[in-house]
Parts: sequence; structure tokens; C-alpha cells
Amino acid sequence: LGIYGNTQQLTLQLVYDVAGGKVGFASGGCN
Amino acid sequence: RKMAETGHHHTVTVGSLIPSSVCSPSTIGLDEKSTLKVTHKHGPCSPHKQDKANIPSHEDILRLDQARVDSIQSKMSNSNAKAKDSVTLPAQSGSIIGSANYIVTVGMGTPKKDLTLVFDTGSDLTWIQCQPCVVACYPQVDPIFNPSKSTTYKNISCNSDRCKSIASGTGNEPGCSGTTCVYGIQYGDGSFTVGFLAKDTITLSSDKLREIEFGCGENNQGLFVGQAGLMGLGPDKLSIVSQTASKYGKIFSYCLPSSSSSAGRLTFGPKSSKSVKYTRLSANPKTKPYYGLDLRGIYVGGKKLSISPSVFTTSGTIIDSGTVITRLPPAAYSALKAAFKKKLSQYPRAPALSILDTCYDFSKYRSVSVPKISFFFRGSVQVRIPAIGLFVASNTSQVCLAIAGNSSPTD
Repeated sequence: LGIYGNTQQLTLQLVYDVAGGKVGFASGGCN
Repeated sequence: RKMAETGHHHTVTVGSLIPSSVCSPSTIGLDEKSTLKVTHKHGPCSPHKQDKANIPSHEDILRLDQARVDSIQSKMSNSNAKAKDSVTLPAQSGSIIGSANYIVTVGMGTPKKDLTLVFDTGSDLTWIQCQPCVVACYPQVDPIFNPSKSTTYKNISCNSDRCKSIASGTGNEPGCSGTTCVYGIQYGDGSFTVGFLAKDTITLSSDKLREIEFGCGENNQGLFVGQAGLMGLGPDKLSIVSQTASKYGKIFSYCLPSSSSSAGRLTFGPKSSKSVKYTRLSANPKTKPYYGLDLRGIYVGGKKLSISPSVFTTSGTIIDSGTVITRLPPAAYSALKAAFKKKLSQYPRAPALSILDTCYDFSKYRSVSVPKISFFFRGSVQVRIPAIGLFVASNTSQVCLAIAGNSSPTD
């Protein structure tokens, strides 16, 4: 049985800087 | 995950597309005091034992994902009748699904009681099920929170400014029960919660956050799969992100686990990482009340697709931790699909899987070569989608590109 994740966001680190008005992406940021 | 990077292509071991049934969590970064472990709610790392009969099928997950997307689109300025219809889907208490797939554990009240919550950047109110469940509670795994046993719990008055302004975060005007503020919120899959607006101490890992406002749900019905509630990380002032602005600076980050059998993390507050590339939150009013991004282009196999910029600006783009499958405007998806199919022309096609219509039969291959896909955002920020994020596999004979097209250019 396969289980879906939120597929496009897997393995990327997502950084929400709401005060700074920006969103960041980091490849390998969680390794 | 066995992959090789070859120029503009990924080489993917086909067997790696099927999730493991054994938990192999990473513990990197989990020692920080404001960091929570993130797991897939149906995966083997979930803190709750899974009843296999209750794990949703692929079709169920995709159907509910579409309901969530319809709901999101209905809240945006370009809402349409079809989307409005979709939010009236009846929720079935005790059922499963709901496409927000990732969960964290927080401590609620004093003394703290550990509760498992879905985390969601696409909504704002944090809420939990509360005793005495005046109207209804769905079954949850953790004991249902009893506010009378928390020494720091307080109801919020319906005459307070906070009560009067919660509609911006819940989508519904508040009510009053005696002198206590009553909130109500409904989600894209038809689930809803109604209850008292309250405040109490919430403990994130070892950080104690005092007087955090949240919903103490007394009528909770829908598709929350045994979870104690939801952590709202949206941009509204009601969200836990805004409420903790003085402590964490309205900054948070997360890594979703790279498969359902591993763990990620959710961290509040600044976190240094040299490799982060930032794009501005979108000023496009069409993306409110969500976190909007300005998607500018798509590359497949190193080549930029020929897509008019207006295709992206007509609808705007949002990012939402609770949506499983990325949607693109029809023209952008058509271009992507055509380019992807051309690059994979040597592999046999497979039937569509629900909304996913670019599928392949890889069952006769040990490994496959697929083109790299990158999204370009404002500020020349290129985000390459890792190979594991490109596909959804029901089995090796039906592996689908994990991107779908919207039905209308204005969605």
C-alpha cells in the first residue's frame, strides 16, 4: 500500500518568514 | 532512496517509489526546544497505531484533496459555483481522510496533556476537541482535553475585541454562549468544529507559550482520523504564528518526511540555513487569505516551457501544507504534461489515477530515467522538485506524475 505525502514539498525545507514577507526553500535543508 | 543525478535527468530505482512499512525516523534537529517531530498520520512513524482497515485508498485521498482545493479556491476572489458546491460535502463522523496529512504533538494546559494535531498552513485557528463534548466529538486516540482540569485555562468573553475579529481567521462570525465567545469553522472536506474560544498554555517541545488563544471544540464532526485537533499556521492574526510573534518573530519552518515511514520537523523561530533561497510572499490579492507565491516559470529536463506569464498571474499561486497534489493552470499543466510525456516516451503508459492523468507502467524496469522539473519563482528562485516528489505510485505498474491541472484558467 502506498501512502501519499504532500508530494511536491517532500525533502525540501520550507521556511516561512511571515514578518519578512518571504518564503524560503532549501534542498537538503533537513538532511 | 537510490537515485543518480545525470545532468537534466533523475535515475530512480522503481522499487523506491513504494513507501516502506517500517518507521526509520531521523532525529536530526529534534533536540531544539521549539521543534516538533512531524510524521505522516497514516504512516508507520505515526504515534498512533494504525488500523489498516481505516487507511484511506489513493482514490479517497485524491478525492479529499480535490475537495480541499475546491474549498481553497472558493475562498479566493475568483471563486466559482463549482467550488462552492464542493464545500457542502457532508462530513461523516468516524470516517477517515482529510488531506492534511502531517501531525505534531503539543502539550496543552497545566499540567500539560499531550495531544496530536494536524498542522496546516492553509487555516488559522488552532483547535482541539474538549470535554464535555456538549454536542459531539469524533473518536480520538489521545484522551479528550478536559479544560476544568487545567489551572491555566480561561474562556474568552464575547465582548472582547479578539472575539469580535475572529471571522477573518475562521470565515464565520462568532456567536455567544452566556458570556463566552463561540467560534465555528468548516473545512474543505465538509468537516467542522464549533466551540468556545479560549486561552491556555501550549507547550511546544520544551517551550511554554502562555495564554495562546484556541478553539475548545464542543461540536466536532468530520474527517480528522483520530487526531485531537488542528494547529493553524496561516497568515491571519488568529494563527499560532501571529500569536507568538514576539517570541518567534513570525518565522517557522518545516520539513515533511521524505516518505511516510520517516519523520520530519516543525520549528518555530529563526533557524540558520545557508542553503535557503527566498521568494517574496505574493502581493497578488487573489491569493488571500493564504500564503501566496509568484510562480514565474517551469523547466523540464533543463528547458524552460513556453508558457505566457499571464497564465500564472491570472490565478496566482499559493503554498499549503495541507494539499497533497500541486495544481497548475490548465495551459501550464498542458505544457508540462507534453514535455514530460516526450521525455518518457520509451516507457509504457498506465491508466489515470483519479485526478492524475500522466501515469506509467514501470513494473518491467528496475530503474527509470526521468527529467528534472524545476519551478521558478519571483526573484529568480529555482526550486528543483526532488525525484521522490515527482511521483505518486499505487504500485510499480501505475506510477503517476504528482501534478494535476486546474479545470479553469482562473482557478
